[in-house]
Amino acid sequence: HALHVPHDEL
Amino acid sequence: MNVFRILGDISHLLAIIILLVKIWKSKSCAGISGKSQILFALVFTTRYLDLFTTFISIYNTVMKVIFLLCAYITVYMIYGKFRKTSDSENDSFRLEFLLVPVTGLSFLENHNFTALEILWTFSIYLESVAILPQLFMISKTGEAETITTHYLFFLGLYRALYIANWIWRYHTENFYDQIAVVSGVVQTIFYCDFFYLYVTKVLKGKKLSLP
Repeated sequence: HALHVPHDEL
Repeated sequence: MNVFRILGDISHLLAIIILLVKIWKSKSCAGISGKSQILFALVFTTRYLDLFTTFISIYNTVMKVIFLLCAYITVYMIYGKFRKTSDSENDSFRLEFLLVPVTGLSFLENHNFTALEILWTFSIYLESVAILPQLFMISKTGEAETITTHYLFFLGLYRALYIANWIWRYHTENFYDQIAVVSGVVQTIFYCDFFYLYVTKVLKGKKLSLP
């Protein structure tokens, strides 16, 4: 499922 | 951090540096869409507001700062230092056609209805279309300098590598971010036509010119 985590990508 | 992600970031950085060095050495920004560069500066600004709220890693922070600085220096070169050389007549894409739908969509489809999250979403949607003024300019003038095509190639390669990164992350971490993935795929599709021309013309030593 689409788990929302902090945006660690650039 | 997987190999696709790091190569993607390097490719992105390389694209930005190629453009900056090209403008600096030729003392000209002819053939470069200032509007696309403004959009990229806006993309980084709205996305990297988390520099103030969340620490992820030194790598993450340093890269964000470099991208932001480069984006603003590029905009300054085009609209400040080398303004006289810019092709404003051919840079005629109407930005409101991108900004209005992107703003609307970021309010409608986001992970959380908070200011930072909406701005992050806005930046993701905007990045997917930010290159359009540049591609529009090339289609209008019918040509691009070879060095400009290298810039576009590395920018497109970065997007393609990020897709590989997401496939990898989905399989290894069971992680995916739907907003980023959908926008990323859309963005990569915009480069396909250009990739074809790059491989068939530029890599064979010809200048990129459209019939």
